[in-house]
This record gives sequence, C-alpha cells and structure tokens, in this order.
Amino acid sequence: GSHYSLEGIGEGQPGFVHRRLRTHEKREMQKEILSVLGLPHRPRPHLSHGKYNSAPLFMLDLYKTLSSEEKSQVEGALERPQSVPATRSPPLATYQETAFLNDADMVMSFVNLVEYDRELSPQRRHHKEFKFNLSQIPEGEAITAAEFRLYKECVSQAFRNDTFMLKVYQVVKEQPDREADLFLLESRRLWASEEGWLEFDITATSNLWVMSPVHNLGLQVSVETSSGQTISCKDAGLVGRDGALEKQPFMVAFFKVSEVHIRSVR
Amino acid sequence: SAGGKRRHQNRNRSTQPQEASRGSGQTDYNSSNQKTACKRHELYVSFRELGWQDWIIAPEGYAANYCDGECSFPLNGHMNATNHAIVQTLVHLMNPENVPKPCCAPTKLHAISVLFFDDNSNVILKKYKNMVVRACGCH
Repeated sequence: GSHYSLEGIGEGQPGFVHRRLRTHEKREMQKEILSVLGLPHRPRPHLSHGKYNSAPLFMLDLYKTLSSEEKSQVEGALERPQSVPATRSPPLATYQETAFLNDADMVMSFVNLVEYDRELSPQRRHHKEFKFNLSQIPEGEAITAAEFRLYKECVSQAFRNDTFMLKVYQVVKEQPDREADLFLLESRRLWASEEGWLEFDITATSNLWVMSPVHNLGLQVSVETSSGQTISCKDAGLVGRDGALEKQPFMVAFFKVSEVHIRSVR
Repeated sequence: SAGGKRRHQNRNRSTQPQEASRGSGQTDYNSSNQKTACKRHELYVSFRELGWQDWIIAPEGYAANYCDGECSFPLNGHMNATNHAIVQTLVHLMNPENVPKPCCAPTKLHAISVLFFDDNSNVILKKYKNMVVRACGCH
C-alpha cells in the first residue's frame, strides 16, 4: 500500500488528438472546470509529503473502486451484485467503507490538526489527543458515516503476550486545572502483537461537531495493559505524527446531499 | 424572406449546374450536408496540462468532449426541440427574424469522480454528474 501509482487512471485516451492549449484557452478551460467542480478558485494545499500520506492513499483506494464501477456502468459491462465490490481493495478500505461509498455523494478525509502526548503522572492518565477541522464542509452535505482511523504496529517484546484495552473518548469539556470531561465512544480489547488499521465509528460525534463547531474539542485515546497499567500510545504501537507517512492517523467522513430543505419564510 | 432564400439558392444553382443537374431533390433547410452538422467533438482535458497536478490527485485527465456544428429550423433528424420552441416558430412565421435560434448543445452528460486536495490539505472524493458530454443535439 505504500507505493503511489496512477496507472490506468484517466491517462491520455488512445485516438484523442492532443493539442497544446493556448494561454487563453487554458484559462477558459480552467474557469469552466472550476465552475463545474463548484470551486471558487483552485485550491493551494500545503503539500510537504501530502500525496503519500495515509489519508490520500486511502482516498485513492476509494477512488479506484468508484471509478472502476463507473467505467463498468458506462461501458455496460455485466453488473456485479452490489454486495461484492468490483475490486477487493487492499487492506486500506474495508467492505463497510465500500458500502458507505456506494451510498455517498462525497467523501472527505481530514488532516489531524494537533497531537499531544501528555506525560504520565499520578493524577493524569497518559493519553493522546487528536483534532480535526470540519468547518470547510460544503453546504447542504450531511454526514452519513464517519470514522477515525489509527494504525497499530507490532509492539516490543515487553508486552508481547499481553492484551491492551484501547479507549477512544470524545472531549466534552476542557478544564484548565484538571482532566477534561470525556465521553467514552468505544473501548476495544486488542492483542499487543496485533498490527493494522483500527477504525472507530465517530458518526454521531462528527455530526455534533458540524452542527456545533464550539463543541469540536477533539478526541482522546488511552491504552491500558491487562493489569490496568496505563501506557503511552507509542509503547502500545499506535502510530502518531512522528510515524510513517502512510500510517498517519486521520478521519474520513461520507456525505450525502441532505434531503432536508429549509423552507424560506414567506 | 423564405422566398428570397429560394431565389438566392436558384442563383447558386445557376452557378453550379452540375450539382443541380444531379437533381438534389428536396431542399434541406438544415443544410447540414454542406456545413458541419451539430455533433459531439472529442476533447481530452489533461489536468496536468492545466498545471493542476499539485491539487488534483486523480484522474490525470479525462475525455470531456464538446458539442459544435450547425442547427437551423425546421429541425432535421436531430429534431429534439420542445413543443414550445416549435409553437414559437409557427407563431413567428410572420416575423421569421424573431424565431428562436437553435443551438448545438449536450443532450446526454455522464459523471466522473474527481479526487483532489482542498486548501486545508483535506482530500475530497466527489462524483460530478455533468462532466462528460456523451451526446449532442439541436435545442
């Protein structure tokens, strides 16, 4: 999954005469396509390694699934039963996500904005925080499903035969002098030696963040060993900002144009 | 003016007797035979050529196509004007200059999905329903 290739995706069509565009033609075409894409201007993302990050690679996987289905529909190929995706995706996209994809009008992945590792202290549990900016969602789109994705690597010998209890919380309220108020979203028992992507359903939390941005205080993740000892997420093998690019944590949300139309006042 | 047009064609005919002599038969007002009729033209849009490869992840480009060519009243085989347009034509027969002007435009559009970065480096995968021209016709 770490290689990044675009073979076979929309490359020059055989038979099409390619003619280099004149400047004004290029400008006209850019304007036309931006209007169809519904964009006021061309985006200028901050891309240090962006294209090879986990989120774009995951989205590229979804894109390949979607475009191969579109191609088969346009070319009238035999319809595959919906329950079986056209291509068995590499481990990045699961069955469930492919089902969300079929139903969605748009999918967005969000960059993790912050990441705090609080040091262990008797009073405060060791945990990792994540925040996502959901303020740029186009109007009229409603979240039908959202996931927080975290990659877990194999751990060192110290915990080899142990199990971890991983908990994901929604931060409800931050307190200056003590621990934040938290709402437990999910707790999951894992083998310490387990490796791969972990997906956590945060649909309800994401909808709350979209409807009420002031409540978007992020997520917290904590890990305990089977003996109840809290350990750092890094020791538990959870990849953070300093890990491999293609294993960075991210969030993905599936949208559908919301049918609810607010009637204007007469 | 219809008469005028015929007179003009008669004059043409006199200058091209061979074609006339071949008995062109019924006059085709759409004259699509002489001019390029309304049809779909191939156009491949390369996002790379547009300099957009930094924010559009996939596809690298796509066959967009476009419609171009002549349309005129009454419509020929490409007829797909709405009844409204036809009624307007009949109503304006007394003032032919005011008839609605037909144009060659897409009649069928298809969707493609585009994967791209937004300004905040978030990635968006969206289906756009009217990105590919599949068929053209006179409107």
